[in-house]
Amino acid sequence: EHLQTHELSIPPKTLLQYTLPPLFFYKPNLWWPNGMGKQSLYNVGITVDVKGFGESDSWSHQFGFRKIESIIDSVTGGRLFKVNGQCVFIRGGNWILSDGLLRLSKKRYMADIKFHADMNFNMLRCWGGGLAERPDFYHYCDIYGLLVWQEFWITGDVDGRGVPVSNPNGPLDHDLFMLCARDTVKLLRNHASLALWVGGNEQVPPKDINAALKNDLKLHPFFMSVVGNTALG
Amino acid sequence: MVEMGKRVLDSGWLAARSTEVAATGVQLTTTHPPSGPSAPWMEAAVPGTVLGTLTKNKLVPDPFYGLNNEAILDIADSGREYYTFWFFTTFECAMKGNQHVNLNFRAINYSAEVYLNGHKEILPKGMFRRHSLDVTDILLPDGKNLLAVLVYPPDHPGSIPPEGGQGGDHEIGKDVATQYVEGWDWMTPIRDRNTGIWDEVSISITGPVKISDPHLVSSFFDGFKRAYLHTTLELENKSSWLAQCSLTLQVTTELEGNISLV
Repeated sequence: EHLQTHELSIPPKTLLQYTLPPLFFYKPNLWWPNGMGKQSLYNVGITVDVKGFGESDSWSHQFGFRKIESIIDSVTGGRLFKVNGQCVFIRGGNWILSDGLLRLSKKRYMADIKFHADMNFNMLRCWGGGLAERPDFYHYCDIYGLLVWQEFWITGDVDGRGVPVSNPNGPLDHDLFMLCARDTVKLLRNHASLALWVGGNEQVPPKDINAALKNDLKLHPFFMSVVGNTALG
Repeated sequence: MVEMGKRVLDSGWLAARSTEVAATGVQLTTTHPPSGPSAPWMEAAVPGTVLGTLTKNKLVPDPFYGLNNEAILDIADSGREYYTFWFFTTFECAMKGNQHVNLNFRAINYSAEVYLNGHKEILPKGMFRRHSLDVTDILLPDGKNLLAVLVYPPDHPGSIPPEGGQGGDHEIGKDVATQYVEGWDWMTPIRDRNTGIWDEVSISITGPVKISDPHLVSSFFDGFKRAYLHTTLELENKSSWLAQCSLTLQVTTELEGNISLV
């Protein structure tokens, strides 16, 4: 039941977006953060065969079934997280990057992230003045159950603060910022550990960037109805 | 038929400071390729940074020991040209009819010129973006392909005040790049501002139809008893004829060892 094949025709020199019918699962093994259960991952494989040629391309990814919700608590002002309907007590660490010379090997990521899991952490927050972390980082966060809070590249360097005063309106090229943000989302969005996108470090990005990020990252109406509670993002 | 899929180009790279290389990108990738790691060329760290390459070759002391960082020239004092570097490698890829090849850079800081077998492409600015070039018509069917990449540092590397401080003079924030590199309360300034090919380089070989950026989302009902996997993807037909395709989605879970449940 977890195998689907669809026939389609693609005109020459054409790029198209294709949505497959939803694939049904009964009681899938859920992905849980570190300390709450197993980090169950399914292998999703997609193959396209072309008549007269054979297999033309393939793609695979380890996918975790999980539902992550977070809201700002009106009483405490703090952010609350739920995973698969269960409240999570966040034990998090601030992450900038693994190495200042960007020697970011798989082995290094595995050791660093396993170390944080062994410390009983369940979240890493990637600071806005650091990196949009790499797929290998997210892969090991998927494996070891570290939720990831990923910030975009906005800090006190880009809000008119500091001495000398920084540019008050973010990076000079807002279109480039959004292009990089959209591409980063596409690169990382399938990882089970990815919990939250944040505009920047301890502040709100310039108005146009913030509006564009909020618009692009809002939940699709279909999934809003599935969640059944518009307060949950 | 050449095996399809992705091949990572992470070995055999050379690097040289751009001001010490007389040849042009076209010459480097046609008539005058570097012969090996002899000056001004050196073994390069790819993926990695220019400072990583210099450290690897012991041309600068390791900046993370003691006060070694003080002995390394900062880009504010040296100028951007000092940390503008050539990276060079070769690879073989003899694809057959109806196959297509893309050259992929998962991230470069900050912009670059790419030369492949004498052909030039510009990789525009931005530290956090992927670049993918269709090089099918540029590849040599037999033998080595020559690839040279001229990597430029961020446009606004900024300068570091004598007293240091949060983010130096904040100039780096004008670019879409990582900002800790001008130094922070927990970090010394990174002298090259992390200039380099800092993430994976690969070639991907496909047939006429290519898959891009699949998006997987799950939805749940009845207290997680029922779940649906929603899949959207982009398909590009690079051929000049109508492609009749079979698209297959398969989800498996590993039970134990190499035994999978379908």
